[in-house]
Amino acid sequence: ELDDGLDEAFSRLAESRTNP
Amino acid sequence: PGTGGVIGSFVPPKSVWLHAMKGKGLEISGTFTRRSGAVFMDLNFTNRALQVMSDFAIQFNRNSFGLAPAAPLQILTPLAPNQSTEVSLPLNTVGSVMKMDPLNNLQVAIKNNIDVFYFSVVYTLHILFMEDGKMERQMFLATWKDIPNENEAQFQIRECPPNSDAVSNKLQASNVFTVARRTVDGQDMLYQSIKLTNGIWVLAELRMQPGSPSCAYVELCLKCRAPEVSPFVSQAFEAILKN
Repeated sequence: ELDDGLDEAFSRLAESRTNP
Repeated sequence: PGTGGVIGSFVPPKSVWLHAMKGKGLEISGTFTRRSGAVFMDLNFTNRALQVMSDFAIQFNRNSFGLAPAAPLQILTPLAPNQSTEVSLPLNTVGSVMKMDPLNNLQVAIKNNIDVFYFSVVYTLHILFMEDGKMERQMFLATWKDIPNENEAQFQIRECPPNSDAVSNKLQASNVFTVARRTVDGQDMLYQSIKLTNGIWVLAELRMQPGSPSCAYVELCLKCRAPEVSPFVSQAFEAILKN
């Protein structure tokens, strides 16, 4: 699977919203 | 038929918009729907007067999203006493715009051979959710970052479907598109986008605890450059999810 960095960016967003 | 599990878009039940007492015998009930990319006002006319009704026509006042009839009201034969007829009036969103209070208020005038009658209705905003409302992921992340925190609104919705798949499927049937999903600390997070007919984008984050009973609630966060629409988008989420 091509990693365009967006998967990681969404993971960071979700993480930052759960544990600000 | 035969496909099981396919969910249609949300259609609120009809309610009475004009009581016979106020309509000199004309009773109108109705609802709004979105079907195949178009908005419809589904109406039921009942003649509770002692005389025949004819020459029906409809007009809207200017409204927040430019809703207007896309065709004349088609009631081709006169309505005899105690007779009812169903009409589906196609609408477009290219009418004159004027901000209403509340935002989803619509003032309607109906005429027949007896008189002209006026009434106000409110519609659920999902009828304005467009079929091409799935935002590209990179654009979503950039837009989310770009919209200031002051434009973020939080809502709680109770009695939702029991898991994020069911929530996502139900919303998608009404053009709320899931762009990404993550699980963090046991919570499911859905990132979703909506495009309104006037081009306004709304971004959503839905947070829910998987495996909770169906009486559980979801936390909804909405980000939008026009934050005055957020409470009405939240109402639409609530109506879709509880339906």
